[in-house]
Amino acid sequence: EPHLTFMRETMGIMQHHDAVTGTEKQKVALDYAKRMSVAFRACGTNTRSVLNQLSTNEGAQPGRRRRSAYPFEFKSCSLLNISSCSVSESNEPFAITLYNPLAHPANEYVRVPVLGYNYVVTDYNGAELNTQVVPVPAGVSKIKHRASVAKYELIFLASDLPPVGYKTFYVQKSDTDRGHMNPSSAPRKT
Amino acid sequence: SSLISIGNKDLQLLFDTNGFLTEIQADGMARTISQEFLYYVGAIGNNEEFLNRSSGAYIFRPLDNKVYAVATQVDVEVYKGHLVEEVHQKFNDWISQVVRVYRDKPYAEFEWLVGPIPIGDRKGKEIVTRFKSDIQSNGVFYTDSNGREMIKRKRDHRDTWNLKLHEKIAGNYYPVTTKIALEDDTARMAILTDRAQGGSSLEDGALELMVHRRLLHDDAFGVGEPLNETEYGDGLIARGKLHLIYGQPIQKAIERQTQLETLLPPWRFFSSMSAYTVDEWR
Repeated sequence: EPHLTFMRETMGIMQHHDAVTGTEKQKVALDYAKRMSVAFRACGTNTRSVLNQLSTNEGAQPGRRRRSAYPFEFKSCSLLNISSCSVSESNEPFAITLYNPLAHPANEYVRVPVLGYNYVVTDYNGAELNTQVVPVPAGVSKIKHRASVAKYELIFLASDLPPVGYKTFYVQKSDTDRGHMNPSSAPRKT
Repeated sequence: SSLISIGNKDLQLLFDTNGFLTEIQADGMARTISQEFLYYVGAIGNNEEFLNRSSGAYIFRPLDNKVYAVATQVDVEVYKGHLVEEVHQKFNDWISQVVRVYRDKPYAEFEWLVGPIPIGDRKGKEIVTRFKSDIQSNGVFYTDSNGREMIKRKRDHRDTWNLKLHEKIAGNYYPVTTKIALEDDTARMAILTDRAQGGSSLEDGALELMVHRRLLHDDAFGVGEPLNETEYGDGLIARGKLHLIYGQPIQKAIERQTQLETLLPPWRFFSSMSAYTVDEWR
């Protein structure tokens, strides 16, 4: 509850006319950004707790011992807009969970920052999805304070996300060379 | 052909040899369109006179009503696959963009990256992106009201008094929360934004939106400091998306649907799976 209340209070502050229009002093803008960041981080604990309760792996594998109370991280990556995410940029397999806040099904092209271009995306049925890889745009990779090693964005279509519900996808590096996915730009025509 | 094209079965975008967008094919039409980045130089005023204030946090006020182009040629790279086709454009050292069309989406996405805006010439700059079509809009365009109904705007006009505009650019700018659009009997062009922006239609068939600004003088309306965000070093870099929807004038349902999906996208959560194989995860 205190986490949610901090977000509520922050959202209250963000209704001030200076916050809405951007006419606050620079120091105040920095404070707004800090409050929003803390509020999102605090509420991340709530979403992690809820999603772990919804997606418990007991039952699916009888007798399997749970590794911890909250086995999955369900981390938010707030710098995805500049193709940066510590989880997807590691060499480990990872899962991406998409929660659809709309009251109707949605289809979403998901873009995930990754290190290479040989990846397999699997849905909950075990079906392998079509994927595509494109390079992170040069303008983004040159951003001075972007602490990211991702060179590519992995793209796949998350179709039929249920209304106010979620789907999860498993992403892993492929052992076999999927060289056909190596993105190369079309030759410049003159 | 010297043209670059990207698209899907419903929508095609063509680019000229200089790297600029030049044509759109959608809804059975092939129409002329262009898109570029421009900037206004912020006015420097005498803040003691009410009608002669500087451009600042509260007001947009370009110097001399002039606009400047940022590039005459764009470096491009084209990537085509079975899910998305995209053109990476570099306009200059501080403006770049990705234009993309997904396989089964009815819109084109323009993901812009602007900044840090250079101020070495001691001039404040306000950067806009302008889409220019051949639609005969007769000065009429529409902006939304907080994502709800659309409000009709007419260039150089107010409904309830005879208007004499002294500042033709700033006087025609309106707030845009999610959408700006114009149309004629044959075609309609709508641009959806991902954040509140200023926007206008300064000539028939053209829509423009302000994407970033950096100013060196306070406008004396209260904030007491210029809009010059140097806390992170060289000034801020901003990145955002515009969605262009083009078609017959009746296609507004697509705009509403796209508006919902882009403003309320799925939340993403990442979990390391180093301890689980794909079968264990399932």
